[in-house]
Amino acid sequence: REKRLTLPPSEITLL
Amino acid sequence: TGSPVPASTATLVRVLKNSNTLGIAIEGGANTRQPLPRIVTIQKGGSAHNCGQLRVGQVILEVNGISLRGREHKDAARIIAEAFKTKEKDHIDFVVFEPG
Repeated sequence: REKRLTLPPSEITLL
Repeated sequence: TGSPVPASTATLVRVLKNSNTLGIAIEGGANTRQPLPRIVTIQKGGSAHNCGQLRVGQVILEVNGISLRGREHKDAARIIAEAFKTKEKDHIDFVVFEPG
């Protein structure tokens, strides 16, 4: 869980 | 190919290209908090909305047989965009997984 918290949030792309 | 996905919640969804936009927004990709692209918006009038089987919250595992596992966000988005743009098919086959 800790690893996930340190990962950056992702961008959002509209397709 | 990574962690096994419970078959019961993985679904093949065929989206016909019956509108000039696909009309989904995706979030996620390798090396982010959301490791696989997740549908965060479905726009009214887009092909995805017209199809009626895609839902916000679903995670996209495959597009036309191409696995999105381990792909960065931009790569996954490009694969989906190209699948919609190509004239070779009048549809896109998504394999989606409903978490939870």
